[in-house]
Amino acid sequence: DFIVIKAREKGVTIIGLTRGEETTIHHTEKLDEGEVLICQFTEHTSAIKIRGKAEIFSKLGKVESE
Amino acid sequence: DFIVIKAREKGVTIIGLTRGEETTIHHTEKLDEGEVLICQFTEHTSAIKIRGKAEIFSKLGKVESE
Amino acid sequence: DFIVIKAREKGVTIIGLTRGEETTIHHTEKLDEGEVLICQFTEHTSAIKIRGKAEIFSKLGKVESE
Amino acid sequence: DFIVIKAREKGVTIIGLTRGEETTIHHTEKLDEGEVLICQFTEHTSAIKIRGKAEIFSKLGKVESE
Amino acid sequence: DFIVIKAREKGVTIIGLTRGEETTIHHTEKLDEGEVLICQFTEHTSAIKIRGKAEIFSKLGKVESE
Amino acid sequence: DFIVIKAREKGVTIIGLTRGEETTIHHTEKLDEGEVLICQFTEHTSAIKIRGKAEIFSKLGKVESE
Amino acid sequence: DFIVIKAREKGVTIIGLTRGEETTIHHTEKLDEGEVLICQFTEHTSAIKIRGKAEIFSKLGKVESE
Amino acid sequence: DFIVIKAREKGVTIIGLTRGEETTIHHTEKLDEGEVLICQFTEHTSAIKIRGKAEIFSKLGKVESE
Amino acid sequence: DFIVIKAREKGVTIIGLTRGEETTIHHTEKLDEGEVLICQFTEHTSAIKIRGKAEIFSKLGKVESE
Amino acid sequence: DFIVIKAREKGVTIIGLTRGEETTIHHTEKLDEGEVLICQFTEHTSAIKIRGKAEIFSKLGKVESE
Amino acid sequence: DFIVIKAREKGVTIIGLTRGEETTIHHTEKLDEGEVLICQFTEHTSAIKIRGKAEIFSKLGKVESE
Ligand SMILES: N[C@@H](Cc1c[nH]c2ccccc12)C(=O)O
Ligand SMILES: N[C@@H](Cc1c[nH]c2ccccc12)C(=O)O
Ligand SMILES: N[C@@H](Cc1c[nH]c2ccccc12)C(=O)O
Ligand SMILES: N[C@@H](Cc1c[nH]c2ccccc12)C(=O)O
Ligand SMILES: N[C@@H](Cc1c[nH]c2ccccc12)C(=O)O
Ligand SMILES: N[C@@H](Cc1c[nH]c2ccccc12)C(=O)O
Ligand SMILES: N[C@@H](Cc1c[nH]c2ccccc12)C(=O)O
Ligand SMILES: N[C@@H](Cc1c[nH]c2ccccc12)C(=O)O
Ligand SMILES: N[C@@H](Cc1c[nH]c2ccccc12)C(=O)O
Ligand SMILES: N[C@@H](Cc1c[nH]c2ccccc12)C(=O)O
Ligand SMILES: N[C@@H](Cc1c[nH]c2ccccc12)C(=O)O
Repeated sequence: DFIVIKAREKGVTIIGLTRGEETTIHHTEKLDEGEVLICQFTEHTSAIKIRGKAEIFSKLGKVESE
Repeated sequence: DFIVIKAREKGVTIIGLTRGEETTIHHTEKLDEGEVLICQFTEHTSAIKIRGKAEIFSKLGKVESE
Repeated sequence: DFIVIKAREKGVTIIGLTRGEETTIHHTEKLDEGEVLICQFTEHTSAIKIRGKAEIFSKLGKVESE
Repeated sequence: DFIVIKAREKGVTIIGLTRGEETTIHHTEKLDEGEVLICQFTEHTSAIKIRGKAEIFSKLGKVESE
Repeated sequence: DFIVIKAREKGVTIIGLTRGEETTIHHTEKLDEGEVLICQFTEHTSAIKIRGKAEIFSKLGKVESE
Repeated sequence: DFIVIKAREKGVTIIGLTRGEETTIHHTEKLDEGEVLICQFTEHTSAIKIRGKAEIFSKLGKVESE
Repeated sequence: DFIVIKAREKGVTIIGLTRGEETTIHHTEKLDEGEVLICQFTEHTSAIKIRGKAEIFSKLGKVESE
Repeated sequence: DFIVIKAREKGVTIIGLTRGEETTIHHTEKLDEGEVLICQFTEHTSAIKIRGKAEIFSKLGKVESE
Repeated sequence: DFIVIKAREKGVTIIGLTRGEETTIHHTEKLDEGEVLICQFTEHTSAIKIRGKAEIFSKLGKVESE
Repeated sequence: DFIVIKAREKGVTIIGLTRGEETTIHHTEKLDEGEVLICQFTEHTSAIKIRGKAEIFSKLGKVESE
Repeated sequence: DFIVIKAREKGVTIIGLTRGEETTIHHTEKLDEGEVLICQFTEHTSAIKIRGKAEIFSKLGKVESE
């Protein structure tokens, strides 16, 4: 499984949360407006948080963060 | 399997409940209005509870918590 | 497999029944009105009983407990 | 595989029959009107019998016991 | 794989035939009118015979025994 | 894989042919009019022959033996 | 994978060809008019030849031998 | 995977080519007009060549050799 | 996975390219007009090149080489 | 899983981010206008970032980076 | 997974990029106008780059390189 994120403004942040007993931030990826990030769920990432204005595509459809 | 949650108000809480014989809270993630969290069922999370106003997308469709 | 439950009144109870030779209650989760619980069938849960007014979504469609 | 059962009257009984060479009753779950039970086929349950007035949902569609 | 059987008269019999080199009856389940039985193919059951008036649902559709 | 057979006359015969180098009859099941047999392909059955008037349902659709 | 064959005349022959380096006939099944044979591809059968007038159903659709 | 071939003239030939480093003919099956051959890809057959007038059905649709 | 190739002129060539670190030609199959070749991707073939006028069918649809 | 990227201007960059505890850049591929890159998620790539004007196709649909 | 490439001009190049920590060119295949190449993702190829005018078909649809 992966998701596609297109930033609609500068400074959109995509936060990778750890898999396992603890839930902490292992990586923060910053996007400029118009940039696209495609990222999977992995052995180290079981939750992803998105801040800022972005379009988020997944197998469950499209949703917009604000 | 994962679910997509978009907060519709400040202070939406997403509660991860433990897999196994015991059912306890192992993590609470707080969202600000407009933020989006995408989270999987995992080795440690077999139930998820959502409090506050949010849109919740899963393979079973969309439902709104209040 | 998981199910999505949205409470339509205060005090909705979701009862997890044990997998195995015996069928007993291992956990009861209480929901306030508007709260949503998403829970899987697991190594410890092979039957789920719902009491009170709620909307229940599964791959078999939507049903309402009363 | 699981089935969803909604009781349409008080005293609906859901009977779990054993998997294996013998076919005997290992559990009987009683439902009040409006209650919902969602139960899987398992290592111990290979047949399920329903008595009383209920709506039964499975991947094969909906059927009503009387 | 499972099938759903709804009895349309009293005394419907569902006969489980053994898997293996021999084909013999290992169980007969009697249904009253309106009762529903949901049963799987299993390690011990590779053929099922239905006598009496019933509705039989499987992934191949609905058929009525008489 | 299984097939569903509904007898349309008395004396319909369903012949199980052996899996393996040899192809011989290991079982013959007789059906009365209106009776239904649901049977799988198995470790011992890799071909099935139907004689007499019956409706035969499989994932390939419906066909009538005469 | 299996195929369904309905004989449209007397003396339809279904020829099982061996799997492996050699391709020889291991079994010939004769059908009377109206009889139906349902047979799988197996460890011993990787090709099937049909002679005479018959309807042949497979996941690829229906074809008629003449 | 299998294909279905119906000969539209006498003398249609179906050529099995070997799987492996070498690609040689391991079997040629001749069909009379109207005969049908159903054959799989196997441990020994990774390519099949058809000469003469025939209808060829596969999961990719129907094509006619001439 | 396999592809179906129908030659539309004499001398169509189907070139099998080796799987592995090196990419070389391990087999060239020549088709006469109207002949059909059905060939798989295999342990030895991970790329296939087609020269000459042919119809090529794959799960991705039909394309014509010229 | 793979994605298809078509550059709509010169100098589009496709950045491969490492799988694992660390998230760093392991490769940057530059495309000229009109060039197409098709790339998979792999043992070493669990996130891909695209800068510049491009069309990006995935199983989740088409999106355009700017 | 494989892709189908039809060259629309002479000199279309299909570049295989290595799987693994390093991303380098392991093979370049040149196509004449009208020639078709069908190639898989493999143990050695996890990214493919196409230069020149071609039609490219994948499970994600058709795209044209220029
Ligand atoms: N560390 C958690 C992260 C997580 C996944 N899904 C969740 C849902 C709710 C809260 C936390 C989570 C886990 O792997 O299970
Ligand atoms: N600890 C429980 C959590 C749970 C999952 N599904 C449930 C349904 C009802 C009650 C509890 C649960 C388990 O893993 O099984
Ligand atoms: N302990 C039982 C619970 C159960 C599952 N499905 C059932 C159906 C009927 C009665 C009980 C059950 C089991 O694991 O099998
Ligand atoms: N003990 C039986 C129960 C059963 C399943 N399917 C049946 C069909 C008919 C009669 C009995 C059954 C078994 O596991 O096989
Ligand atoms: N004992 C047989 C039962 C059976 C299954 N399918 C059949 C079809 C025809 C006759 C018998 C059967 C077997 O396991 O194979
Ligand atoms: N004994 C044969 C039975 C069979 C299956 N499919 C067939 C097709 C043709 C002739 C015989 C058969 C086998 O297992 O292979
Ligand atoms: N013995 C051959 C039979 C066969 C299967 N498919 C074929 C296609 C062509 C010719 C022969 C065959 C094999 O197992 O491979
Ligand atoms: N011996 C070859 C046969 C083959 C399969 N597909 C091909 C495509 C082209 C040329 C030859 C082939 C192999 O197993 O790989
Ligand atoms: N030997 C190469 C052949 C190949 C497959 N797909 C390709 C794409 C481009 C170039 C070469 C190839 C491999 O197995 O990987
Ligand atoms: N190294 C990370 C890369 C990654 C994948 N998905 C992510 C989502 C958010 C942040 C980082 C990532 C991992 O393999 O898990
Ligand atoms: N060597 C890289 C090639 C690659 C695949 N997908 C990518 C995406 C971006 C950059 C490089 C790549 C790998 O196997 O992972």
